[in-house]
Amino acid sequence: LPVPHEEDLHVTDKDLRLAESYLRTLYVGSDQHAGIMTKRRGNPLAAKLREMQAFFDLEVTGKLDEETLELMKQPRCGVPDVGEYN
Amino acid sequence: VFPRNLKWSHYNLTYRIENYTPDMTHAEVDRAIKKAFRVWSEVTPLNFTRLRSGTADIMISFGTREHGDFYPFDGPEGLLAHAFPPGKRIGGDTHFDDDETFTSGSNGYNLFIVAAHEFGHALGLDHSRDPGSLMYPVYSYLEPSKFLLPDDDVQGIQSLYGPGYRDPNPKHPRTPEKCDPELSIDAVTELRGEKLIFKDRFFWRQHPQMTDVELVLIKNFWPELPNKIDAAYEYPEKDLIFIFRGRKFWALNGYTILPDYPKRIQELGFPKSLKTIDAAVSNRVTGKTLFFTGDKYWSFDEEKQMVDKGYPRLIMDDFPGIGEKVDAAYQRNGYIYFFNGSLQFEYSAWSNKIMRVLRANSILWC
Repeated sequence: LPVPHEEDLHVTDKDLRLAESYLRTLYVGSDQHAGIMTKRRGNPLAAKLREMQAFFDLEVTGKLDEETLELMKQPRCGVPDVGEYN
Repeated sequence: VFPRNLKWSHYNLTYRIENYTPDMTHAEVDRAIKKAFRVWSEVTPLNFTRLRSGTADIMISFGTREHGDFYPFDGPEGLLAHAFPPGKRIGGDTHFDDDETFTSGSNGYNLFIVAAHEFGHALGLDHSRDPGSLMYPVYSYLEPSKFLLPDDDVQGIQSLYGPGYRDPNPKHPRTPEKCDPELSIDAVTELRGEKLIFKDRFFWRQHPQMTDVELVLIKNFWPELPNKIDAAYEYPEKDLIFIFRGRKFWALNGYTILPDYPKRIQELGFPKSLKTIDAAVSNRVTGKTLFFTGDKYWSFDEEKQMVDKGYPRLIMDDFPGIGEKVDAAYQRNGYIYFFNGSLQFEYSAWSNKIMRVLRANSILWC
């Protein structure tokens, strides 16, 4: 997962695991789109991250910034935001 | 709605509560579930009947971690529940993560609020990007007794099933559109360099480095504050903002509401007859805070913590041209911005005159 370079942003391993689980659970199916992205960008998780940032009207940086991580930690529904239960 | 507009082909739906959470009494769970279904039956032709045995359209259960549908829960916090779109077998089924604490109140997670959201999925609604909607993915507490289904959710469910016959509350709350040319606002304040623009149960957060404003529910930041406020101002010397609603006001230090608040505005020296504050703005140069109410305003000395003598005065005597009432106000770089309806007046504190008249929504970069 791309992380901003700011020194003051301490993204812990736990944060990274939370973010990865969040994206894999709730941004399902964007792997297909990411297939295209993968060829271009090579990182399906970054593609999911961009989708999540776009869904929540965050700045679409493709990086796990503070605002994004903050939102990922909020209690929520487990139904995917993008894609669906198969 | 979900891809392929998944919906039930019949309108008389059944549900069954298969088990209970230990957090609440069975009667409380039954009540919350029933009330959650009523949210949707009031705005559609759908009917919900409870079964006590056998298979219902919507099977409701509490479980933890891997609970039989290959979509495991994640322990306390995080994911609270999920539901499956309309369909046979698992279709419509709704599962609650029993590692959470479900309640009938504001502590833990209110079962009625979570269930109403999940039943939206069970009926065919996907997540909404409207932060004021029930189908927004992130949980926010709403007082169940005052709950009104937001318009965004009504539009969604009625696109699948049409309207009901007996909507007891046809006035469904809408999320304010920031670039609505008729936008009027409730209150504005600065907060540590950001600007907070309040409207109904929301505020827009505007950060100088951000390219767009962010719409947030007041209760997501400050659950103890009311759903709508009258006035707000920042007193940077003490790193505080003050929020006013009716005769009450709160002091906030960032996310934290100071103890001993809310207090009554009469404690600031206002007469008992004063019921609300319409707007408030603090002038760092003079150390005075101006409070506007009706067609009058007061000057308050923050150091002495008392209302200045000779007040109230008429707004139109000292701020000619801004109208007879003020909805909101804030100060920046020697100007005071007064909001009145869909207009805002840029007022120069030096030359004591209006420099520009703008649309209220221009504060939101519209």
